[in-house]
Formats: sequence, structure tokens, C-alpha cells
Amino acid sequence: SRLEDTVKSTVSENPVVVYSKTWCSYSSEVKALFRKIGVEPLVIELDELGPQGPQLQRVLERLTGQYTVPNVFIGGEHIGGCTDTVKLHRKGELQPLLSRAGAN
Amino acid sequence: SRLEDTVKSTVSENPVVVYSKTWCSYSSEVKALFRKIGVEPLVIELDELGPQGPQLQRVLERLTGQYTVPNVFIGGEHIGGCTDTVKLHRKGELQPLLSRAGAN
Ligand SMILES: N[C@@H](CCC(=O)N[C@@H](CS)C(=O)NCC(=O)O)C(=O)O
Ligand SMILES: N[C@@H](CCC(=O)N[C@@H](CS)C(=O)NCC(=O)O)C(=O)O
Ligand code: FES
Repeated sequence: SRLEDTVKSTVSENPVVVYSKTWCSYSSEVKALFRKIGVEPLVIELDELGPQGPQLQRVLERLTGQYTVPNVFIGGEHIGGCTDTVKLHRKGELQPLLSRAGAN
Repeated sequence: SRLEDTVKSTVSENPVVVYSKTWCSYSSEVKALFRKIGVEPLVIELDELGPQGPQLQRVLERLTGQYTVPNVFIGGEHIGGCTDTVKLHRKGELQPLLSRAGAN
């Protein structure tokens, strides 16, 4: 669909993409993690898009199996949510993914 | 107001009360913390109350200054959110509050 193409091109054209909700603390946490390590992700706030927000969430669910926020992509690859990203960072596996994606 | 009285009697009649939202990970975290230490809080899911949910959130904001979820009370006293409760637990200050409230 048109919206699926939008998501696919967004995540392939930007090194780090976070689909988020402005009032969600898990979304805030993952955004803060990226900023702490000097990476400026492309952030898409699903609750600021009107009716397209829930539609995008459904598309993300179809494409990744994940309906929840935050939904993180690095180098076009689906990473997961907040806990997944934090775990990768703790294990030292986030940096190599970011470097390969040209995010820093 | 009637709703204010409801909140006041709920938090004074139950040792631990958590105002929560079912889909919020911070709410889930604080509920899991209480269960981990053997305490069964009274949980009120604001997103399952229809129009009363947002009204209750406004009342909680008036009574405690806090609009966000989770909103935690112990022994009738306003504790705060998830990070506040976790901090108290880490400092060993949660247990004494729970004992004084007769929660365990
Ligand atoms: N473990 C996941 C949890 C994600 C999650 O449950 N997100 C919640 C908000 S914090 C959500 O999107 N809830 C919406 C829903 O369940 O419909 C992560 O770390 O991202
Ligand atoms: N530090 C607070 C954060 C609370 C918070 O921001 N809660 C969010 C959901 S995770 C909320 O209620 N957002 C609704 C809003 O901001 O309107 C805590 O630990 O509880
Ligand atoms: S909505 Fe509460 S942590 Fe996401």
C-alpha cells in the first residue's frame, strides 16, 4: 500500500528511525538513549499525525509484527522496542549497527 | 466533588493503590515491582472506565499535582509515579512505608 511504501522508504533513507508517541515514557527513554550516544534519530510521533497515526501503527505491525511503540529501525533493519534497544546497547552491539548504518 | 471523595476513600481504605493504564509499560513495571515484593496493590485501570477514566485523571491531578500514570498511593499517602517508586525501593525506603500501611 501507499503507507507501506512510505514506511519502507523512510526506514531505508534514514540511518535511525524511531516511531514514537510523545507521552510515552518508553518512547522517551529510547530517544534519550540515542541522544546520549550522540545519534539524532528521525522521530515520527504517531500521536501527532491524526488518523494516519493508528494506520501507520497497523502498517508497522504488518511489516514488523510489532504494533507497540517505540518501534526502532537502524540501517533499514527492524530492531524492536525500548527494551530491545537498551539490551543491544548494554551488550555493546548497538554501536556496530549504528556505524554500519552510517549513523555516527 | 463526588469523584474526589471516591479517590480519597479508595486510597485511605486500601494499603496500596495504583492508578494505571493497561497498555503503559511504566504502569506494568510498577505493578510488577509490587508483585515481586509480595504486595498485591489495588489496581485501577483508567483506560477501562470509559469517560470516567480521563475525569479521574483530572481529579488525581487536582489532588496530587500529577496527571501521569502510574499514580501510586501507599497508606493513603501520594508516592508518585514509576520512577519515584523504583527509587524508594532501591534505597530500601519502600518496605517501611508498606509495613506502616499494613500492606505486607
Ligand atoms: N518491551 C516493549 C514494550 C512496548 C510496549 O508495550 N509499548 C506500549 C506503550 S509503553 C504500547 O505501545 N502499548 C500500546 C498497545 O499495547 O496497544 C518495548 O520495550 O518497547
Ligand atoms: N516519571 C514518571 C513518568 C510518567 C509519565 O510520563 N507517564 C506517561 C505514560 S508512560 C503519561 O501518563 N503520559 C500521559 C500524558 O503525559 O498525558 C513515572 O515514572 O511515572
Ligand atoms: S505509555 Fe507508559 S511507558 Fe509507554
